Amino acid sequence: MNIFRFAGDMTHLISILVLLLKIYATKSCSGISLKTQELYALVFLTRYLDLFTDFISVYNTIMKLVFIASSLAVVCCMRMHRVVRRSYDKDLDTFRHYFLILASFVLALLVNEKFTFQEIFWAFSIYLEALAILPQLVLLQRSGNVDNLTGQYVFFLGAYRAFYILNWIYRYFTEQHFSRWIACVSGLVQTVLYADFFYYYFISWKNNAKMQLPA
Amino acid sequence: TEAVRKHDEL
Repeated sequence: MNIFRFAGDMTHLISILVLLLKIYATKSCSGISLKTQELYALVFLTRYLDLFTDFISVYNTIMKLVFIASSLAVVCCMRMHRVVRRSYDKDLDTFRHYFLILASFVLALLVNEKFTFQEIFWAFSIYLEALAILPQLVLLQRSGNVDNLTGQYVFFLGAYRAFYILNWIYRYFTEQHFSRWIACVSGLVQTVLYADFFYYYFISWKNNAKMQLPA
Repeated sequence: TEAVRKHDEL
């Protein structure tokens, strides 16, 4: 464990806490893409298949449980909660996310560390996570204005993978035979997808104005 | 043998 990875995990945790705060405090999920939340639940469920077979550390196990539980809780809340689900932007959240699942799975079959059930699903979860934010970014683009908590949620979600890139650089220089090129390339793509969001987020922060995404 | 390395990252 190094400071970059720990900062990344904490940033990821903060993004989840901000999302939960937004939904429970405002009793609204407007501006949140249910499809992105579903993709993230799938990412965690397929990535942590080794939850009960490989024990890494208490920290690792607890964080995996928190990520799985929180992503499922958000999906259930957005689907079931009678108050929250009324605020879901159903007609704006129309990204065909099944294509993302299919593309990631096909790529995972072709490019993986080892052609085993667990490794294929691990690669699948890595590729899917890189694309999972797309429905959310499209939804924000369509809805134009971004409320503060949603903006902070997306910002922290993007920032966490940027910390992981620093972590991979650090591990590359400090550990022999460290090669996580599947996660590295995918993490780079993931972070680049946030680039324009980060730009408009920074502009709104500099002008102390409400965040506007160009229509 | 290339033991399948554990994924120690989240």
